[in-house]
Amino acid sequence: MGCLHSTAAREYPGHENPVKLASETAFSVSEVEALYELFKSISCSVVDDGLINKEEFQLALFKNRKKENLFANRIFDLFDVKRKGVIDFGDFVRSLNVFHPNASLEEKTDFTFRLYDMDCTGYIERQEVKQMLIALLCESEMKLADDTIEVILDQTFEDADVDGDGKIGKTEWSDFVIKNPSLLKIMTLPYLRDITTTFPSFVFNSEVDEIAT
Amino acid sequence: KTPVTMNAFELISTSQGLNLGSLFEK
Repeated sequence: MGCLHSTAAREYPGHENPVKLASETAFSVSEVEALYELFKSISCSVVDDGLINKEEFQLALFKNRKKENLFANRIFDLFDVKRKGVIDFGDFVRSLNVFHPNASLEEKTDFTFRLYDMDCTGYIERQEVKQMLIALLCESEMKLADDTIEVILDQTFEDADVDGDGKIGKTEWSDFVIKNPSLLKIMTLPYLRDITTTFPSFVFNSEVDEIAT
Repeated sequence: KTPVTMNAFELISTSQGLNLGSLFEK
């Protein structure tokens, strides 16, 4: 450390270069390296292959590898950018970047739209919202009468489906989110602003000079 | 009785599966 001309980030065999990932995201090089610590701990939890599979993702989220969850599956699928059934380090960093406090509202809005457009039709449809609502109720062991679920869906679509075609398009979703900003709360992880503090063990290992990068 | 301010997405966004903060908790 301390060499002003040093730009030599550590290399991770089989993974994208931290300097490149930092240049494409809101993370600094040392933050990308700190994320590698997190990635490493998740990706070796079941199979030590340097990739995160669905079971490992669930284990990291719930501390329980057998817990099936519709939403965790959706997040996993969106993180699995290359559609390989696993998340590699580049996918992990770029996807988490959307959750950075400094990421744009457009990116966050777009991510939530894709999250809820489960069938990838370009619309969030009523039956998808119903399916997610029922999944949420099961997960939280809440019971609501069928009529109540329909009332909630009616109300939601009355507010969000402005053209009344029974589905929520991208523009309708953007407008809805602007009126209901709390819906994007899940899209910001304060941890990401200070990731090197979250993983202090990394700091002692860093080979990167932040000034130089 | 349905809370007047609830919409489906507000409920959905409380899912534990959407709370990625837990990835950072040991």
